[in-house]
Order: sequence, then structure tokens, then C-alpha cells
Amino acid sequence: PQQNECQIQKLNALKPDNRIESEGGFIETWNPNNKPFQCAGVALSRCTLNRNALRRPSYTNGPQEIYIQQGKGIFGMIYPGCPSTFEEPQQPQQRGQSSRPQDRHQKIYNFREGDLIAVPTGVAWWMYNNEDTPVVAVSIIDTNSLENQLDQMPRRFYLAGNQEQEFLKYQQQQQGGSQSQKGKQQEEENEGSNILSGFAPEFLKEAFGVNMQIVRNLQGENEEEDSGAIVTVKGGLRVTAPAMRKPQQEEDDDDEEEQPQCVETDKGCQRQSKRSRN
Amino acid sequence: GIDETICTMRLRQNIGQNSSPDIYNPQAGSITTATSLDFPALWLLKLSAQYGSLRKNAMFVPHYTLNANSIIYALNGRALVQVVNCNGERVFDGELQEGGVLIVPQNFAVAAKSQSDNFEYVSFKTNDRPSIGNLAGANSLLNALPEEVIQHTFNLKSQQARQVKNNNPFSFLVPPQESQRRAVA
Repeated sequence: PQQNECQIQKLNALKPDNRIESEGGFIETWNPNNKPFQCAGVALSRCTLNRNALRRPSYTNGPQEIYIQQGKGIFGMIYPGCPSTFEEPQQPQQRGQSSRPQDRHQKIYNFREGDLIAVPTGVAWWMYNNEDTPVVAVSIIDTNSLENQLDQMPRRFYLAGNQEQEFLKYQQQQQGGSQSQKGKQQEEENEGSNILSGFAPEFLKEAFGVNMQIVRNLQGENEEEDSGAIVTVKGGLRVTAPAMRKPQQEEDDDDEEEQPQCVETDKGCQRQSKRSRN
Repeated sequence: GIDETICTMRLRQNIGQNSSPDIYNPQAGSITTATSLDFPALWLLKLSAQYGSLRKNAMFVPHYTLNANSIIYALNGRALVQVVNCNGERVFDGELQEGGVLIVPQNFAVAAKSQSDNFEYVSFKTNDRPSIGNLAGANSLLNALPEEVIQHTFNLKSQQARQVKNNNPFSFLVPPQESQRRAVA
């Protein structure tokens, strides 16, 4: 951190000062160039996902903590090198057809209001809202962490789409000053994109073993302009995941409500808990 | 007791061409790494290194290092290298030749394709246990995503999403395509 970032005379409660609309929701950010944020070495954003909204996979240059302020849904994290342990059941083989290959992917987790999600540096994650209530998730990126070997500016690397990177504006502001005109021009020219879009199409064609039409999609070329970082999944997302369990607290409450059973003994009726354990 | 530990610590490990590679494909090349797990002195330095050798027209798939900067020094031959930043901008697109150095910041995506018979490099990494995330091929990030997430993330059909996941069976190094192999022969 530069000197004088923590020479703060007065603190104010801050509200987000930027909002990026997407097809399935929006992302609000607080300016990480503000002195208190620079002093703490963090960047803050808040993401709202409507029903059936999928936040596209991304990773950041520092560890993240995400707090679920509202709603419930599912999320996945991709740890490089870890096995794909969630498997789709094999489709029954029909006559004359080869069996459909199973889909395999890494673990999927449920989340609900009050959950804190820990995302290590560089680990890609995605999130999906499968309920009617919008999901509101507040996330912090610790750019001051030893895990971040870049500068203090938060950076989000999207794997897909051609949306604006939510901290790009602030990055350009910081570079601004005498270059403000150039910065504005750059801002207009550079709408941001995903990391695959920067590679030559021939590279991706060879790396994925797919045709150029698919490569164009990987690079976000066939995108509608307003889809952004959060897309809507028409008809809902179907993934292999176990049904959500009732939260522990609710289970405990249910236990309390249970009426003890009456057990006949030589001393009369004695109450005994319904749940006897070995 | 530091004389039995620090003073006698092993301070040399060979990762060059004749060492035992960690990743090997006779048609594509090999990669050998030294981290603090197999070379404990690196724990003190918080550094590590990777030696790589790529056969002609073989490719190191697009990937990124999660927790380290990479300083790539070309030892032999030449390769076409592309580096992409968080805004999807190609910040390097050129040949890396013998004696040249390329610094790839943490989390920036990089891919390389060998232009010569044998491109050799050493990549110094600023973390003693670097983690690499591949963006394509077996065990890659996209390979580990649910098919429907890929489908809706990239606006693809189900069959296309399956191809993105499964078409490349190689995990790090992709051998040259058949036509390129024939041309070399």
C-alpha cells in the first residue's frame, strides 16, 4: 500500500456508486479508490440475481468472502486439478443408439440467507438463483492479501461473455489524471470481455477441438449486448445435485415441537422422547 | 539443531531435460516442476520453477497461475505465445525466442504453441506451491463445470456444450494435429 492511505480524519458510511445492469440482475460496486477501502486493502460489490439467473463463472486476484444477504440457490467452485465427483446417471441405451455420455462436474453446493461463502484466490465460481426471491450477495475481495501478487486494484476475470468488468471503470479512473481524455476514449472503446476472447480463434479451436462457430460463442461474439455477467436461464438450470436439506436450526425446532410418547410401565404412564438413540 | 536442518538442507534439484518429467506426452512434450513439496528449500524462498519442452506445433493449452507471477525464460527454440488480461485484451502476441523473457502476471491467461522442433523454457514462479488452472482440455475449468452451466454461460446448444467439455482429451500439452504431424514428417 502507498503511504498516507490510512491518514483518515473522518469516516463516512458509503453507498455503492456504480451499477451494472445484466439480463438476469445487476452488480453494484463501491469505489475501491476511496481512501478507507485503500487503507483496508479491500474491494466491495453487491450482486442481485433474479429468478433463474446465473452469474457466469469468474475468478479474482485475491481471496473473496461472499455473504448471502437474501435468497437461496446453488453455487459451484472449480478447484483446478480436483476430480469431477458429481455424476449424471447413465441414460438407458436405446436400440441402435450409443448410450449418452454422463455429465460429470465438480461439487455443487446449496446456499441460503446468512451463509458465508469462502472463495480462494484464482478459484472460479458461479452462482444460480432457483427461487422466486431475488438473491442478494455481498462480496469482498481482499486485495491486500499475500495471495494477491498484483497491485491493489481488484480484478475479476470472466470465463465467458463480453460484459463490462465491474472494477474496470475505477482502474481507468486511477490511471486517469492527465490522461483523463484518453481514459474516457478508452472506456468507450473498451467494453470489457472474457479471458478466452483475447486468444486467437485458431488457438481456441485447437485447444478445445471444436469448430469455429463454437469458438465464436466461447469468445462472446454471438452475444446479445445486454446479457452481461448475469444471464437468465429460460426454463431453469438442470444440474446434478442432491436435494437441499432442511437447515439444522429448523430440524432442531422440529425436535422441540415433538410430543413425547407415552410408555406404559409398572409406575404408570411415563413420557419418553420419541427419538430414542443407540 | 539448525546444523542438522538448515545447514544440511538440500539446495540442488535437477529439473532439466534429462530429469523425470511430471507431465509427459511423447508427441507433445514434457513439463517438470520443482515446488516446496519435492524441493523443501523453496519453502524458505517462496519461489518455485517449471521446466517445459514442447515439440513442434504442440500446444500448451490456455491456462493461468492462480497464486503466482510467472517469469518465462526461453532456453531453446521459439514459440508463439499469447497472454490475455482480465479485460479480455491480448497483452502479448508474439514469438518468444531463445534468450527472451516474458513476464506473465498472476491470473493472466497464457497459451503457447511451439514453432521450432523443440521449444524449451524455464518458468520461475513467485510462489513455492503454484497452482495452475487450465481453461481447456481434460481436468480443465470448463471440463469441471456442469454441461448446462456451459450451455447457458456461452449460449451454446447442449451438443456443443458437450463438445467443449469433452473434445480435447489432453490435459496440459496438446500434440500437433494429424495434418501438422504429417507436414513435419
